[in-house]
Amino acid sequence: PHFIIYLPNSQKNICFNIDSEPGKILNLVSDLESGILVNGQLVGAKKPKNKKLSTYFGKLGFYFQSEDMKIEISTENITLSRGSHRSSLSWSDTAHVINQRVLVSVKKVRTVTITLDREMSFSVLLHRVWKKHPTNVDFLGIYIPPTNKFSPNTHGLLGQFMNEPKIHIFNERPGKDPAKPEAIMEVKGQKLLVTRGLQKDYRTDQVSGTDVPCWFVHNSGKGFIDGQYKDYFVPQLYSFLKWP
Amino acid sequence: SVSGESGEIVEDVDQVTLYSYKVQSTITSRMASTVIQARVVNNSPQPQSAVFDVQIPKGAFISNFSMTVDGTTFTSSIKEKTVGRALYSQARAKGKTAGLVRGRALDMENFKTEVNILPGAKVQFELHYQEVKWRKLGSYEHRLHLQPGRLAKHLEVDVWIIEPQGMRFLHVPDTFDGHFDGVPVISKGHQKAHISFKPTVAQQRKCSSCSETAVDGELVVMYDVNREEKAGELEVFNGYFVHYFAPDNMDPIPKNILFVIDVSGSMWGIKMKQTVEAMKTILDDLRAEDQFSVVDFNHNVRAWRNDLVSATKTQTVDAKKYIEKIQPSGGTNINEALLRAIFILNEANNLGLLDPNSVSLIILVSDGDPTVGELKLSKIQKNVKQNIQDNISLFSLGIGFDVDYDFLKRLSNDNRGIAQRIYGNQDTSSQLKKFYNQVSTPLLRNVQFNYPHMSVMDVTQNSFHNYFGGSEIMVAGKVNPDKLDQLQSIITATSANTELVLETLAEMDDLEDFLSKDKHADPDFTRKLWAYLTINQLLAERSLAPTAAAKRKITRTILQMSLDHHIVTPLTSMVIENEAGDERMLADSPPQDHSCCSGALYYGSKVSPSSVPSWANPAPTAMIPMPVIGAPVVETTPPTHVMRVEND
Repeated sequence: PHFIIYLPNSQKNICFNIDSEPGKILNLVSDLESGILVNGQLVGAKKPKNKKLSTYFGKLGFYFQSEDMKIEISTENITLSRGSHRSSLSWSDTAHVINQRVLVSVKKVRTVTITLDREMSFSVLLHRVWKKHPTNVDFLGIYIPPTNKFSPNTHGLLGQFMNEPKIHIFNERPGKDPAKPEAIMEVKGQKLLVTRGLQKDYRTDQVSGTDVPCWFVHNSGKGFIDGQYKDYFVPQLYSFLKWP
Repeated sequence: SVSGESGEIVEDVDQVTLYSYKVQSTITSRMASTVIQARVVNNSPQPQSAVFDVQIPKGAFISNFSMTVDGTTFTSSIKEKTVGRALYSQARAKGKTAGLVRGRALDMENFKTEVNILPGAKVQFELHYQEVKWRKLGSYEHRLHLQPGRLAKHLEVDVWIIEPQGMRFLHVPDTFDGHFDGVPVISKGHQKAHISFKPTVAQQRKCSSCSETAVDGELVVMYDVNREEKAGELEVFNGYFVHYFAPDNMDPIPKNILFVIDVSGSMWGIKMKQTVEAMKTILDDLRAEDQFSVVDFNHNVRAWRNDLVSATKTQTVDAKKYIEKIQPSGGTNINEALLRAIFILNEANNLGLLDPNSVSLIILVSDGDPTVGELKLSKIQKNVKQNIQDNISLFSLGIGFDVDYDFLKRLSNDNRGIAQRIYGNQDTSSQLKKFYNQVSTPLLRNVQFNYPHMSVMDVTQNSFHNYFGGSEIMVAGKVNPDKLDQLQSIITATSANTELVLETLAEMDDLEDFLSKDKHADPDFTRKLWAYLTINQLLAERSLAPTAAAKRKITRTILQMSLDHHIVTPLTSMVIENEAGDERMLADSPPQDHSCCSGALYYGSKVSPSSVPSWANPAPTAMIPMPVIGAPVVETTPPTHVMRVEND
């Protein structure tokens, strides 16, 4: 999966990507204080390309402890569990499920939007590929708009950036590849080589997406994220991250 | 004698020969139209009586009958009952009779015609009837009762099934004890199937040298359809729409269930034995989160427990022991028994002992009318209505023919439930269990079907107290053609403290292409389904009508619809006459029974179809701020074709 982190104060997009093994579960948001958890499980492409197997998010798990509610979104269906009671919708549905503070809205074969207390929302986009494509598989994207509703100790690959780190980008210059300028980004006391590139936002145009220029951090985001990406592996889809 | 193609002797000289017996059934999206045709020849030198005796499902509506006797054709027309009778009395056909009589078998009635034919004469009978396929326990069952009565030179049964949603499975169980193994031929596609049953004369014989036919039973076709959307399937065609709703994939809602069992003297013997047997299985099937109790009554009322208890193993074992000890005797006090059950549920509700997400059911099992206490049925109905809280649904199971089924129907329809007739015989237990299984898995509460933008009219009942897993709710109506090119539906429902809003859209011409390609598909199926649902619901509303004027109004509507849609209902008869109009027969529905057993599991109510409940319009999610174009905290995985910084 590719990550795009928008830093409102410095008005910059920073991006990085992580490739690991299918089945691995990465913690995206871990807010122990307010009991909010988001994890993503990786799914692999049908076969490697250039000896490299791409991985995507094939399943996302949301857990709202105060509601005792779990929402599991896969590329096939959406399962809601509240206590011991379970019900599921499919991506063919257009539906709203209202559970006191949690609203789950499914827009047929497009998005699932989860809203908590009408203030905090998560959008999950379904990317459906041609079933017989030799390598591509269906995958999911997740979008979390900036909010100050998370607690200060929130962590996770995305959650940690709810507290925006200070960055300074300087020494911008042509890169080895002229189409990809490079620069130095100073962050968390480190100087990282970053490369200019483009990512995509699919919320408005689900097919070709909207270009998002960003500074790419290499080595799976090392230096920009706390620790390294392996620190964010969790054993279960509903496991909180233990940090540090 | 008449020799068939293979040279076999079909009948001896003094018998009527059944030249052909053909049944053609087409199910177009739950709407089944069946034609049964028989041709007989009188081969004897004497006049003979030819009988055409067909069993049709009790909930079916007969739509046409024709008979050709030696070239004279009798055709049918549907008349208001008194008009029909008058016409019949003016020109009674000599030596010819026709009529609908109460069936001998489960939920069946007989259409029987008898005609006296001269030596060498030929007769052809042809009956048409329609019925709706109700989904029960996860499948639809189409039953064709085959009873040619004798060997037929040509016996052909064809069933076509056309289901736009596609068939999840289709199965033809062996219902002839293996006699016709391999004879039914099934050809099945994704959305269409054809079942053909054409035994040769030899295969028809009970044994190789027998002259009796083994074709005496039911050909049963079971199937279910695919369901992609939880909001159900909305089918629009020819100016009408039908909405099918059968969501699954959700955990059952807990239920609070009261079994109210008649243990009066009349239950003695097989009825009690079978009821006890059924209750033992039913109690075993209760779920741990269910609560239950048992009220048994004769001229006295008792309760296993005077309050609801959780259906733990120990409790159900104890309740079973209690039931096994019951010895039926004495009179029948339905009034007190029901009031006791209602009291137990109301009390539990008032004390907050009921899970707020649960549903409450009363299942009354009785085989007779009240003989003790309040005897007036309307009073009993009133007492129940006044005491029962609106979260309770009452289901009544009437065993045998001594019980006033109409009373049970009114009682249940009035209290969010339905009644069903149970036959007091060796399979009473399986009937009771089968009924229980239909209501044992509540999945949703307060299901309401809405069609916004004033896009529909004359919608059938669209608000239902419960939805039970394995069944299907049907709503139908007319569409406003000049309104939209799409029909939108919004279903609201509650499942275990979760409010559901399910939307679906149907294009006006979605089915055009599909149905036009199949010559068997019935282009009128939506209209017929609508008429069928509407008439059945009106029949039930009629019996609950609070005033004579209201009743008259409903009666007029039913009559007009029955005439418009050319079907025999309790208010119409079929007049069968020759061209000259001087020979007539009358086929009348049995006086009080026809309203029994339409097969529907639901009796709902009507609310304005364009009044979506306010809570169902969840405020749209706050627009996600995008301070920098396309650059909030996001994470995405773009397709590879985008030029981008690849990983290093």
